[in-house]
Amino acid sequence: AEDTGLRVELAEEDDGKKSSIALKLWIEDPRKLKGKYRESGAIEFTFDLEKEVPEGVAQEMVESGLFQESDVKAVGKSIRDRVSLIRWRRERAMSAEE
Amino acid sequence: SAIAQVVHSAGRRFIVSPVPESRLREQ
Repeated sequence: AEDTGLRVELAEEDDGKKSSIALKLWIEDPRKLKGKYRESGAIEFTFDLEKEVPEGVAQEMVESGLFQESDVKAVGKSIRDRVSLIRWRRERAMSAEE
Repeated sequence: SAIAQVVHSAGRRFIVSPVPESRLREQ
């Protein structure tokens, strides 16, 4: 995978049922963050698997002043990659149950 | 300044955590 210096992990155990899940975005290069957030290393947030799109959350982070507009695509992609993996794991678990 | 900040955006909360000390030492 291309190295964006951003990594999204689950911030809680996935029970496979809830549509809203806690995620944590790790920022390897703090220079990606804006102003007063430069000393930060991670952003925790909830993501609704049914109602939300990763790019929308990335845009909210930019609008909240966390990231530069130029990083919106990289942030969105990092969230999308993790969300795809969560969905894939859930689908696989469901088909195993059947 | 090792305190998490909470940023609110349209009903969502972003919890911004500081860099762990172990990582600060590496930099």
